[in-house]
Amino acid sequence: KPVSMNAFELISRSQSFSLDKLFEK
Amino acid sequence: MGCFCLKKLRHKPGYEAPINLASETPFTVNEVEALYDLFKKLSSSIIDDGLIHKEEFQLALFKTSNKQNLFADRIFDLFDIKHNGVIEFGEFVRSLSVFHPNAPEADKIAFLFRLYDLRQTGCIEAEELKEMVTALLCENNLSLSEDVVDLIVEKTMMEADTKRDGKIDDEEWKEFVKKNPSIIKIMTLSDLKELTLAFPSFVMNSGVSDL
Repeated sequence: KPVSMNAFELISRSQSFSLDKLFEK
Repeated sequence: MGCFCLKKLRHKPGYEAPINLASETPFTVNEVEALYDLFKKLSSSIIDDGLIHKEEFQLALFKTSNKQNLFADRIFDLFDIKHNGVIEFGEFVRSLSVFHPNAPEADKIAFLFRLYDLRQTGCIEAEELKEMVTALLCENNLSLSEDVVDLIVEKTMMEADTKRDGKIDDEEWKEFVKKNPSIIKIMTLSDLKELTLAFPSFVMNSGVSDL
């Protein structure tokens, strides 16, 4: 239900923004 | 009489002493040295020059060095504090420190604002918001009609742009985050709290102990 979310919530929930992978071995 | 060689530890250009970086950030000296292990790995993945190039950053995030990603580009640009196209060790530690669970929330809010201010005008404009939503859909192979994207942007601007001038300024952003705290969750990396566990090899090499 993307329309019920604000754009920043959408961005924060997506995998587009994740630095976790920097720590993967 | 025995003989020994004192081999001087040589660091690449851009290296900064962990003790200095630890004094400016929530990291301990041991953790900064653990980050140096990680930095060495990332900065030598394509060109072993002690600097993280954009391709190396992309390689670490996406396992490929030629994937275009708007958010990764923005993060790289913000980490590249000197704007010289590469991330040095000090820049890496200082920038990552904002993602530390104990970093001040105000720093996280300000960093995210700068990240979303794509054209660095000091405001997040509706057009930038649309660009980010479109990029995120594209990068995740999702498709929504342009009308739906416009609706999402419009709804967000209605909530955040309380001055109704078509852009979200710093003050409006802080208020918006207060009402929607979940949007700064991405500014905290839990891995940063257990760094020396994530990189135990370092503990073997270090003479420093935080314990």
